[in-house]
Amino acid sequence: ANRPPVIDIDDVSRLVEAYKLRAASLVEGAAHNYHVELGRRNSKEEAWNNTAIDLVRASEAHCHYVVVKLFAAKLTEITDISVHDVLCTLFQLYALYGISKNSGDFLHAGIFNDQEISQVQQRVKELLTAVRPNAVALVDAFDYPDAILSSVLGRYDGNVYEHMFEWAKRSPLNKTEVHESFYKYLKPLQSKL
Amino acid sequence: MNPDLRRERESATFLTESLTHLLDGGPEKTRRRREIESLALNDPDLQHEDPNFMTYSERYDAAVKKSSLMVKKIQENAISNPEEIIFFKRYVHRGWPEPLDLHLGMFLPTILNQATPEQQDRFFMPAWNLQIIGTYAQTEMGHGTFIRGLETTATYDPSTQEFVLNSPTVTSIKWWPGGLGKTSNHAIVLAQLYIQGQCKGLHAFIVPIRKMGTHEPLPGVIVGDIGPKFGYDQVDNGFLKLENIRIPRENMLMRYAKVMPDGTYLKPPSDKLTYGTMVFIRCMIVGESARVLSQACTIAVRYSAVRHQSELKPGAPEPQILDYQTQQYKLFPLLATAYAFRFVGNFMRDMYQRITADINDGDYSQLPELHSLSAGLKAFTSWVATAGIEECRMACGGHGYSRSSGLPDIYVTFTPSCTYEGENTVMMLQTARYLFKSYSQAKSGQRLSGTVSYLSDLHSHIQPQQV
Repeated sequence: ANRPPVIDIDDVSRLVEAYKLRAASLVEGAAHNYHVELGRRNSKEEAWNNTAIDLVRASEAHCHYVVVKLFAAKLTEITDISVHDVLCTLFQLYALYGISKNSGDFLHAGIFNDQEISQVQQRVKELLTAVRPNAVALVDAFDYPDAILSSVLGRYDGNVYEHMFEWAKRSPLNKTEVHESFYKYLKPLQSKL
Repeated sequence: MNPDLRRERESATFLTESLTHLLDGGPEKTRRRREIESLALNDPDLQHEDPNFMTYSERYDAAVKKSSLMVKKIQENAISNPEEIIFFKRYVHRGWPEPLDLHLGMFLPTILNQATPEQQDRFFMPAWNLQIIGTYAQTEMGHGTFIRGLETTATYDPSTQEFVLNSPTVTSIKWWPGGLGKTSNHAIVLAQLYIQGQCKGLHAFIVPIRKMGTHEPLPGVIVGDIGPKFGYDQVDNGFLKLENIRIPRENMLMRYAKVMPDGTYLKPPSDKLTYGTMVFIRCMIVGESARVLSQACTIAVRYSAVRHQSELKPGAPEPQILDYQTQQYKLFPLLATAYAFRFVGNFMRDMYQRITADINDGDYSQLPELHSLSAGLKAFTSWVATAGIEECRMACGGHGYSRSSGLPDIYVTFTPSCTYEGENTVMMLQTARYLFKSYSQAKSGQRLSGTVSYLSDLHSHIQPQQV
């Protein structure tokens, strides 16, 4: 428990390394399980099918590593310091959130210990606070005009409630004050009561 | 402007425009994108009613009208860069799928990538001018991702130098292709090629399905719409049954594999080349995952800044729901994911273009990595994005359930990508096959390159850990 952290959880390259180790570990684990299955059944196809869950997990870990690696690589290309800072925060959040959600893999491979996973979870909460002041600007930067978003809730001007009311008025059911189904079905019923 | 949103924008620590430039690839690209956007959004011919208040048939009708106008406008405005065509198309249809999606996104690219120069001369311009409207018919009612299991046959008849196409069983009926039901008059049909009784595997054929002029189905062609779906109301996903349809030998796409007039068969340099269009779409799906997730995040984050609810401190005004840690925990990791996927989407687009150029120069060495990575990342990103859109919807409380939020439409429009162009679990297993092969090579001492190169260092990296 007193072992010093092997990986600095704020260091971009170390986080990439952690994902690489996780992917490698899961690929190796899946290959090992396949060979065990093969020894039991002597059929490659059956062994493959009986290892499929491990194989899918290995692929997911590989893809996750590629995403983290490419995100980290992008950071090195950014020259605007304020943009770099905010994207670096997002990178850390992406990487650490992924570790906290897949902590079993990282623990199992010995990449992190319990104490470090707790640090990761705490750091995720701190990063949420760090992202908060820039959240709206970060989505604005995607630069989707209202006509493309087609969303009353996501309007750029934020005048949500007025437009929600206007939108509802256009519902086909509001074309008449009383819908014809009332005269067809409910009124005859009511007149009998 | 809502005062909360104004305050949020004023307090940001960076210039939004700088980040937009980074995402677009530079200020000039942002300018050009906005120029195209403005062409589409401000054109009075391209305005439309809210599809939410239309029936299935009305939505299809409105979409066909816009698609026809769109092609005319692309030509009028001389938009020829493929990326810019995609932008224009997206702005015209406001992100909705449309009946010409497969014509523009699969039929034309397949002709460009898999047809001989003579075939391109014959088919490309008529297709560009919408005389030929095509789709890409691969999936069958009983066969999806496992394409070796497809049953449609194309039997070569050397006496007439024709292929005879058949759907021999009910399960072999082509099912799902967009634009097949009512819009298209041609289809690229994927079928098992038979020459002198021998199956040569899956090949692509250009098959006329409706008569030019009258648009009536040709004799022996049974074609129609498959009916309402989870979404995609404006697209006529269709079925196609072929009964002894004869097409000339020149209608097989022969850039790589060839059938000579006497029936001599020349193999393609790689079997994977037949699936090039599918790989292209898988690469595109990675970028699309980023797009839809970023749209869902935009909606949910802005609304969370506007919406006030409950109280954090007794007696204090209702806070913005974005100030609740639980709301941040729902949305901010997804926001980070949207950015991550954007960069990965750009990478996959560039990788596809680079490797396609290599293939054109006769270098097929990178093809397996492209296949593996596009399959895995297509699955990984579409799964995460689909779940993320739903998370964003629920983060908007009850109003997220209204179609006015835009979130249900984003979801139903994007979630099919988890199953089309390869069901995601099968995609992951394809990637696993490549990883497994690479791992075995690394273990035998071979140096690996590309994204799997880390497997070469496996034994030096993985050290036993003291528990």
